[in-house]
Amino acid sequence: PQPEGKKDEL
Amino acid sequence: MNIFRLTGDLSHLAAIIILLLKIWKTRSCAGISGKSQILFALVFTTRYLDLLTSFISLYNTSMKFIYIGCAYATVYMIYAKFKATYDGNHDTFRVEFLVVPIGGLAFLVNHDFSPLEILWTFSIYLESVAILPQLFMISKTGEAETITTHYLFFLGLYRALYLMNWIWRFYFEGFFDMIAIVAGVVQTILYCDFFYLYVTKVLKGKKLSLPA
Repeated sequence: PQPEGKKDEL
Repeated sequence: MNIFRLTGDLSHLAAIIILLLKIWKTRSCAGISGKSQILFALVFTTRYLDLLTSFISLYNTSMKFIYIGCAYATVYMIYAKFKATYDGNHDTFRVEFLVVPIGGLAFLVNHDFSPLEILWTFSIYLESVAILPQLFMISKTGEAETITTHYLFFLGLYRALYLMNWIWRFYFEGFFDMIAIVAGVVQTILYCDFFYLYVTKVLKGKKLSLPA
């Protein structure tokens, strides 16, 4: 699951 | 951000720049699979649509623009500017056999059935096999220019470093994304044969030629 729903990786 | 992800991103950036400079400086895309470069442009386009919806950081946004810009510039140079040097006879991998099943898989296996998420999932799956036309082309020509092998080395290394980044993030942040991890493992495995040849041949000053 993503942190706070954001995709922070490239 | 951790050291593995940072070096992974820099390795990826190095690969993209090495390829761009190779084609630009030698004014030739001999030995380069245009199909793989089209797939990479598609990977970045479908993955970075969130540029329009969310801001994460200046680093994140600028790197995405650089990746997309370089990918399209590379495709443009292969199919337009230096088209005469494009070796279409050896770049014959049937990419439709990759794109169609992966498109279906992205609809079936994803974290959330929303357009942006499905496109992101499609791009993760596609990236794991996008290098296949390039590896296939090298197996057909039986050799690769040394600069091309450096491009492939850094490209393969980047996702291997991302695997370490995911281990780090699982251990320290409890973060993990099974889809990205499984696709990343597949992607890195596809480079193993190349990594072996790169270390045993190219790093010893020999030319990379097949069969090994």
